[in-house]
Amino acid sequence: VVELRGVAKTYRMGSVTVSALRDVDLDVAAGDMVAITGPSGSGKSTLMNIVGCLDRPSQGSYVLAGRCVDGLADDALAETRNRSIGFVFQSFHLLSRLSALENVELPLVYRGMGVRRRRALACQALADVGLEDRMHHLPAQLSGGQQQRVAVARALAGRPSLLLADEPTGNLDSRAGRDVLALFQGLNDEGMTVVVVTHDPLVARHCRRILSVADGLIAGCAEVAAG
Amino acid sequence: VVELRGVAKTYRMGSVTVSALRDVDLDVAAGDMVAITGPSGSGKSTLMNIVGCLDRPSQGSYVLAGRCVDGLADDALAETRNRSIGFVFQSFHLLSRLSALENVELPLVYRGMGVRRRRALACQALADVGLEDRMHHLPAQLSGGQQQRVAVARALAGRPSLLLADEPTGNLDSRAGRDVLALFQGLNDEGMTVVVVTHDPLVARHCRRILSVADGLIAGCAEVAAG
Ligand SMILES: Nc1ncnc2c1ncn2[C@@H]1O[C@H](COP(=O)(O)OP(=O)(O)OP(=O)(O)O)[C@@H](O)[C@H]1O
Ligand SMILES: Nc1ncnc2c1ncn2[C@@H]1O[C@H](COP(=O)(O)OP(=O)(O)OP(=O)(O)O)[C@@H](O)[C@H]1O
Ligand SMILES: [Mg+2]
Ligand SMILES: [Mg+2]
Repeated sequence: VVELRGVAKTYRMGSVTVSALRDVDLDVAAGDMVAITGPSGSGKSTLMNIVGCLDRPSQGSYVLAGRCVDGLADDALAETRNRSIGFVFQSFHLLSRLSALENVELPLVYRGMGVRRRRALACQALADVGLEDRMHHLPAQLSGGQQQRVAVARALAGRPSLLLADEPTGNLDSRAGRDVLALFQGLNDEGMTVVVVTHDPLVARHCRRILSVADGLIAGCAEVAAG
Repeated sequence: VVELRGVAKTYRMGSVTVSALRDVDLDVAAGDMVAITGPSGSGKSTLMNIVGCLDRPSQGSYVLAGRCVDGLADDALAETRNRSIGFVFQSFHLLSRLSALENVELPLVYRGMGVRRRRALACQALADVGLEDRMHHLPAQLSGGQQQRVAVARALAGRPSLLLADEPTGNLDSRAGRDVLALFQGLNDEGMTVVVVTHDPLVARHCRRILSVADGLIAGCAEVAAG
């Protein structure tokens, strides 16, 4: 599903160049469940934004489900993203004037889904994360962990084939974190490909492989023993 | 230092009333180091916002360092806050048009501190959290964990007598999280009163007391064995 070759990402700030990613090769097969770990500032979110077609690499190539995406025009890139990728942002990025329910419905609106079906899927996704009694709250009327769970529901509502989650349990207590993880595992068992950035060893242990990122490179890859 | 009696906080949304806090008594002595834990949505941030003079209780009384604050006018409340409280918000609340250094300097500007001294304190605080080479980055040019560390530096730069930190390590890997905790402990040893909301048992274990919040009430209090 995901094939990165020699991907780099550099930012220029005046005379200084920051290399967020240096030379990354990454393969994720359909149905895989992969964890990405690494120190703060090592390049994990930059990598996820490129895999999620939210940002373009400075160098290298990216093939997603057999299609080369690094050369696509902006609207074709957005179309690919909306059709097949669900994304949980590290900083949630909820729209402040929309309720929890409307935020979860939004990706389904972009896909042109009918009102009745989109409302049913969004309600179900919010119930899956334990927020059936907070659907009409605005983000400012939710706790940090509740906002994070709305972001998770938004990524899952449209049943994407690829789920990219950037620290999806960072603001959750261990109980709520386990519930989100169980949700991801259930969807992975049904065939969804899942990539999770996490600092939580408990989350990483539930994946098949753990990739560790350091200083813009994939420094290591460990298979997790089954069971 | 902090004395809450019978504090409640309710939000009215149309015909629905949400009780974020029900009936909270809380005492924090000078030089204490207290952890607050509890499920997502249980009322932790609401409690911290009231203790930090950022929000007012719907009922009950609050005495801070011998002064009754629940009746103070807005600017007197802000003056009390700026002089003696450092706050790390759960969602950082960095100003997007200011650099990391300018964000850290801002509370010192409000206090009327001179440019040279405030610049020196802000640089030191960013170095304390390992961000000396990211001082001129805007928040959008920093990773999630780096933004969180800027928020920690901003709370500490002015050496407040009371530090309130709401999930200060939620976006940090275990190494960076330990560094922030060590910083708090060092300041607590020097006499700073510290209250930390956390889901991380490692952080809670380093405090003297752990208060657990559930459904808007303080459900339990455990002393942590020394050593
Ligand atoms: N403005 C508001 N209007 C209505 N309800 C609110 C508002 N702000 C917060 N709440 C509700 O109050 C409750 C307590 O929120 P609070 O932010 O204190 O939780 P928390 O313990 O910090 O949770 P988390 O661990 O997820 O950050 C939540 O159920 C939330 O939905
Ligand atoms: N727009 C930008 N301009 C300059 N540098 C940037 C920019 N965006 C990110 N960086 C830098 O790129 C590096 C990688 O950032 P990234 O967000 O990928 O880290 P991360 O591994 O996700 O960290 P965390 O665990 O803290 O979220 C960081 O050192 C960051 O400062
Ligand atoms: Mg990140
Ligand atoms: Mg909170």
